[in-house]
Amino acid sequence: AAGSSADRVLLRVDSLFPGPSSCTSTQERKPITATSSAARVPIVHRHGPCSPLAGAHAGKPPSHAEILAADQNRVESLHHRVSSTTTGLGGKPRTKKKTPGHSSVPASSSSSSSSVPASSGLSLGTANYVVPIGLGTPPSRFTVVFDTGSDTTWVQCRPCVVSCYKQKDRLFDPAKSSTYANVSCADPACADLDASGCNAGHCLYGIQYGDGSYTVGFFAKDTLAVAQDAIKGFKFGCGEKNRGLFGQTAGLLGLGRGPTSITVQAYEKYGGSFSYCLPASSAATGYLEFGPLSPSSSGSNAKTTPMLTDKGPTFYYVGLTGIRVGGKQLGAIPESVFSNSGTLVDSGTVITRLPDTAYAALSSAFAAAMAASGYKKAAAYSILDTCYDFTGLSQVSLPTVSLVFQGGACLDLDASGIVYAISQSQVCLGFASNGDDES
Amino acid sequence: VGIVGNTQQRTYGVLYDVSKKVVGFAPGAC
Repeated sequence: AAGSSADRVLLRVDSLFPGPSSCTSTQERKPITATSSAARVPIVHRHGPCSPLAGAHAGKPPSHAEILAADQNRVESLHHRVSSTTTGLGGKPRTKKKTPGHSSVPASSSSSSSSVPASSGLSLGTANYVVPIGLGTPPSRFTVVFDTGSDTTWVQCRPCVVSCYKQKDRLFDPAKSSTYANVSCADPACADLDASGCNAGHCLYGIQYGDGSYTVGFFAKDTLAVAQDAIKGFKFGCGEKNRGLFGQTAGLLGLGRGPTSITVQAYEKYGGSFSYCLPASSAATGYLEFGPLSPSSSGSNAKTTPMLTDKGPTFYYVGLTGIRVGGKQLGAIPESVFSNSGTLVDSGTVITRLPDTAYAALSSAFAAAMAASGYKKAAAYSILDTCYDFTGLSQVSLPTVSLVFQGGACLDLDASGIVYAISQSQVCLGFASNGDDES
Repeated sequence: VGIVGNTQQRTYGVLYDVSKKVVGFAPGAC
């Protein structure tokens, strides 16, 4: 992480295309060493062969065109959320909204989403990594989306007063948990919600995502199980009106920086620390671990960069300062290009977005290195415009790509992180432009 | 705003510590 001086990295082309039944199970290179204060659960890709949601009845996985369109939708809703939560970078967070018409939300038979506020959550179409959690006493197990770009955890709940989408797990049934309770409207936690309401003294939550998906229901508390750990009194949304692109998941685990996130709610237990590893392929397993960084989670060889916390809640901002291609820093990008726009780390966005000046320099340097190696260009695909035809090749040599952060921490991308594969004849640089330098 | 997406995070241990206000990257974590 201190930065590689290598200028090339090898990639086996077939590793980009795992078969539908080729789950390679856990591929962790380091032993899992449980610590007294850490809890670790597996992360898998929602549509990959290791996913508990995959299978004959899960429906067709989305096409690359659909994935990239959903990714653009998420980025646009993220940009909208960032601009509405700050008055320019470093500005004050926006005022919280109360849910209009809130008292009738859970009981309403209307399918309209007009009674929940717009864009209190991101578009979720590409938050494609899922983790197992337990909820209630005795605990019921659920597979939920893992999202560092939002705060409030929620699951679909019985009796589904208005509507529920189809999910793989059984619905959470509050009546069967001895530790379940609704949060009262007077509880200060109710005011922590981005959008809240009140019904007969019970606090209501509402989240509408950028793609039109939404969840509305009771804000509740119960015991959350993460691996072997139990977090008592964990506050979450018990969704009674849920619709949208959540696939077969039971809900969402919010890992943002805001007050309703698990990060903040379990602060006393884990000290506000967590880490994860996303696997190189959708056919492998990564992990999500809460608690102080242990050697098993690579804490010992991690390079850190300041978490910039003055730019509003929820998101994890960092200071990107430069990009290296083939071991050489791209001199055409003034550092102000990054500092003017800001940069955040998101588990739910697929393709890294850069200010246009930075993207143009990166794609140009990458293309020059690929041309020097004689690789054949391919047509652009959706938001990806720097693509290659690897037909007939079993291994390719890519220029290294590194992201350099404030303080010198460096992300020397794994080969699997440099490109995004549509097909063997269309493998593209896995970055896209924000369109300009100010967006 | 720029966004570091999940494709680029693959195989790295991505570490968040709200109390120390740091984000970390560790290669070869999975």
